[in-house]
Amino acid sequence: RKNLTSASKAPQSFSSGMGDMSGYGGGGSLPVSGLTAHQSQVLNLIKNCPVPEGMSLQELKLQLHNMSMSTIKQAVEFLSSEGHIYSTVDDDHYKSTDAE
Amino acid sequence: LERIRRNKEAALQRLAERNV
Repeated sequence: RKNLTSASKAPQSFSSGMGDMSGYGGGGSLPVSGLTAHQSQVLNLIKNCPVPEGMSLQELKLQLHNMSMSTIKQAVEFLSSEGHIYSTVDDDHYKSTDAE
Repeated sequence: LERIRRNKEAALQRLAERNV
């Protein structure tokens, strides 16, 4: 595990809390409709990522153990083409546009 | 960093277009 979070003083409970949620199907209280469960899970994780440069694909994979890397990449590509997320420092890091 | 900002604006633009 890289020491990414130490730079931003991110509360560790935040990301582990999201990890718990990822096992639960990603349905629930999602503001964005028209997405698959996978896509909204990815979007939610990115949305809740406290790191300023956004969330990396590796991190998404770590939190979404029920999803394959290619599924994650597809979801990320879709979300990015829809404008929900955008890449930051490189094509592996994504941040959400929805500020809520 | 400038690139990131432009990416964000482009994404916001796409999102706005989707929402109209």
